[in-house]
Amino acid sequence: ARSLFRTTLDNVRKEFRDVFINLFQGGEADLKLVGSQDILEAGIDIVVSPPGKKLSSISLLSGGERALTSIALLFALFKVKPSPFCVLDEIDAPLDENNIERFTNFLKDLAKDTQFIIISHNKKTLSISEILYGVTMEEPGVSKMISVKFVGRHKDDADKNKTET
Amino acid sequence: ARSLFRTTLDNVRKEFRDVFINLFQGGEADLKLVGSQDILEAGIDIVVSPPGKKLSSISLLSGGERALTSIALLFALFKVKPSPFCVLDEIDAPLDENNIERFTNFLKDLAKDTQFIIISHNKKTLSISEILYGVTMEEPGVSKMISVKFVGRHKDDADKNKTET
Amino acid sequence: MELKSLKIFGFKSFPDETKFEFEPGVTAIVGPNGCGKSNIVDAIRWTLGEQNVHSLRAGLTEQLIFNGSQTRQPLGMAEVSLTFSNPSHYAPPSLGGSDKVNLTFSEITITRKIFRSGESEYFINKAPCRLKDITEVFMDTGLGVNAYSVISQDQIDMILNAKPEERRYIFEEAA
Amino acid sequence: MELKSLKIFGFKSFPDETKFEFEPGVTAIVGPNGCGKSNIVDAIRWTLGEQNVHSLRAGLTEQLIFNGSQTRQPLGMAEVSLTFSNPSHYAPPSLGGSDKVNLTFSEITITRKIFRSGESEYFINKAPCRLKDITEVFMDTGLGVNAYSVISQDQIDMILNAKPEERRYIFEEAA
Ligand SMILES: Nc1ncnc2c1ncn2[C@@H]1O[C@H](COP(=O)(O)OP(=O)(O)OP(=O)(O)O)[C@@H](O)[C@H]1O
Ligand SMILES: Nc1ncnc2c1ncn2[C@@H]1O[C@H](COP(=O)(O)OP(=O)(O)OP(=O)(O)O)[C@@H](O)[C@H]1O
Ligand SMILES: [Mg+2]
Ligand SMILES: [Mg+2]
Repeated sequence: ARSLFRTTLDNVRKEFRDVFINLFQGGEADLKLVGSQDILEAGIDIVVSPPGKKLSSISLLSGGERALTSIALLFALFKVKPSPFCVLDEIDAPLDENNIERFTNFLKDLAKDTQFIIISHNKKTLSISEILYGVTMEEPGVSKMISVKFVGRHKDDADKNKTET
Repeated sequence: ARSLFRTTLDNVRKEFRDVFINLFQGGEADLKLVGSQDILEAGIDIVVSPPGKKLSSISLLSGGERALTSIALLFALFKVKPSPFCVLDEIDAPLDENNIERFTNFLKDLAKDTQFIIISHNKKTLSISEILYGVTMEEPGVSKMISVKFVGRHKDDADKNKTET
Repeated sequence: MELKSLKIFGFKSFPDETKFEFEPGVTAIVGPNGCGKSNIVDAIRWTLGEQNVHSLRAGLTEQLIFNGSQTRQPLGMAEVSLTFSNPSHYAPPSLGGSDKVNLTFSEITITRKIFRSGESEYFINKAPCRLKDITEVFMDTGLGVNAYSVISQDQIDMILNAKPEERRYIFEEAA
Repeated sequence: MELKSLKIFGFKSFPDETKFEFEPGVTAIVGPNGCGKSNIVDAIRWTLGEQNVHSLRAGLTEQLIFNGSQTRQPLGMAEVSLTFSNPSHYAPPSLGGSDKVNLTFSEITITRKIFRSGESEYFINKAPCRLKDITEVFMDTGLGVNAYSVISQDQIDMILNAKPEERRYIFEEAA
C-alpha cells in the first residue's frame, strides 16, 4: 500500500507540474508530504508559484490563480486515473481571457481521449464544443432544452446543410 | 435593545424585499426569526422565491440566484445603515448578462449618495464607472497602475479634450 | 465506453421529459441563471450513484422531485437515465454476465427512480436491479463517481481550502 | 465625508508607490488575474483597521509586506494611506478636537505602517497616533469596517452558508 501510494503521488506530482506550467506558461508547482513521517499518515500540501513570482502560501494567490492551480491539480489526478467522461460546471468563471484561452487549449487536447460536458457562460469556452445545448425557463420553474448547435467539427457540414439556426 | 433590534430587523426586511423584487423583477423575499422565542436569541433565516418559482430552501437555488439574493440582502443592510463608500470585489462574477444589467442599474441609483469602488471583469459593470483604473504586472510580481479613463460623466469633456487614449 | 445520452424526467426543474445526446469530444450547455444547467449535472451525479443529497444541494431526497411552479403541479416521481455505448459487450454480473450471449448489449442504460414515498428503484437496461449492481457496473468499467469526474466551483475551492490530511483522501482515490 | 485617494507603498504586490484618486459615484478597477486588484481591496480594509490577517488572505502580518519577485528584493515595510475630504471640519479628539481651530482639516489622511520587525505605526494627517484613535475617527464619521462596506465573493457566500445564529451578528452590526 505504501509503495502504491508513493508511486501514485509521484505520478500526480509530475502531471501537476506539467499541467501547471502549461496553464500558467511557466512557474513552479509541487506537492509536499507534511505532518507525518509515515507516508500513509501524512497530509498533502500544494506548493506553487506563478511565473516570475516568489513562492508563498497559496492563500495569497489571487482568485484566478487559485482556481487555475486547483484546475491543474484536478486535471493531473484525472490524467493519472482517467475516467471516460468528465463534467465541468462553470469552473472557468474566475479566469480572465488569457487564462481561458490556455484552459480551453488544454481541454481540447484532453478531449481527444475523454468526453467532456461543460457548462459555461464564456464564449471562448463554448466555442470549443462539438455540440451546444441551450437551456431556458420560458415557463417559470420549468427547464426546457431549446436549441442544439453543431459547433465543432460538424460545423462545416452544418453550414452546408444550414442546420445552424 | 429588543425594540431597537425589532425595528432594525423590520427595516432590513422591508428593504430586502424591495431590493430583491427590483433585482429579480418580481418574486418573494423575507427574513424569518428562528430557533428561539426571544428576539435577542433567535437566528435569522433567508426565505425567498424567484418570480414564478415555488418557495423552497435557498440551497436549491442556482449559483446566480444565490449570489443575487445575497447581494439584495447586503444592499438592504447597506440602505438601513449606509456608509459613505462601499468596495465591491468581483461580486458580479456568477451573474448572467440580464442580471448584471439589473445589478448595475441598481448600483447607479445607490451611487448617487454613496461612493463605490468596483472590481470587475465585466464590460457592462465597468461601463457605469466615472473613472476606470487598469492594473497590470508587466514586471512579474510588481503591480502597476497603467491607465485611467474617464468613462462616466467626464466622458464628454474627455472626448472634447481628447484625454481618452 | 462512451456517454451516449441523458434523459431527465421529473428531476428538479425538469417536469417534462428532456433528452440530451452526447458526442465524442466536448458537449457544452449554456443558459441564463437558474434555468437548470447545474440541475443537469446533479442528475448525472445522482444516476452515477451519489448518495449524499447535500452534494446535490438538497436537504432531503424528496427535494430532488419536481415540486411544482406557478403553472405546474408537483410530480410524484423523478427518473433519470444515462446511456453508454458498450463496445466491449460487457454484461453486468447481475444480469447473468458475459456467459449469457443474449445479454451482451451494444448499449447500457442505467436508470434511477425515486418516489415521494421515499421508495427507490434502479434498472439496468430496463431490468430492475439494486444500487449495488449499478455501482458494480461503474467499478468494472471505471465510470464511478470519483472525486474528479464531476467538477464544480465547490470542488475547486474544497481542494484548496482542505487541510493537508483531508486532501490525501482525494489522492487515495487516485491510487 | 468622501474618499479622495489611496496611496499604497510596499503593501503586498505594490513595491512602488502607487496612488489612486477617487471621484463621487463609481470608480472601477480592471486587470488580468493576479495583477493586484484584490490586494488594493486588502489595503483599504487594512487601513480601515482590519486586525484579522486571515481576512486579508495572509497567515502572518509580515506577509502583507512586499516579499520580492524575480526582479526585486523584498521590502522592509508596508505603508498605506487613505485620504478623505472633511467637509464638517471634524477634528479627531486625539489631535485636540474641534476646539483647536488650527487642527480642523479640510482633509483627513489615515496612514498605517508595518515593519518586518512586527512594529506598527499609525498616523492621522502625519501626526503619530494609536490604532484606537483611527478607530475613533471612523466611528465618529460612520466609516468603520462594518460587515458590508467591503464586499467580496467570500462575504456573499458566507451570509448564505451561515447558520441562522451566525447571521444575526451581521444584523446586530446594522442595529
Ligand atoms: N425539486 C425541484 N422542483 C422544482 N424546481 C427546482 C427543484 N430543485 C431545484 N429547482 C430549481 O432549479 C433552479 C436552479 O437550477 P440550476 O442550479 O440548475 O441553475 P443553473 O442553470 O445552474 O444557473 P446558474 O447559471 O445561476 O448556475 C432553482 O431556481 C430551483 O428553484
Ligand atoms: N507580500 C506580497 N509580496 C509580493 N506579492 C504578493 C504579496 N502578497 C500577495 N502577493 C501577490 O499578489 C497576487 C494576487 O493579487 P490579487 O489577489 O490582488 O489579484 P487580482 O488582481 O485580484 O486577481 P484575480 O482577478 O485573479 O482576482 C499574487 O500573485 C500574490 O503572489
Ligand atoms: Mg449552476
Ligand atoms: Mg481578486
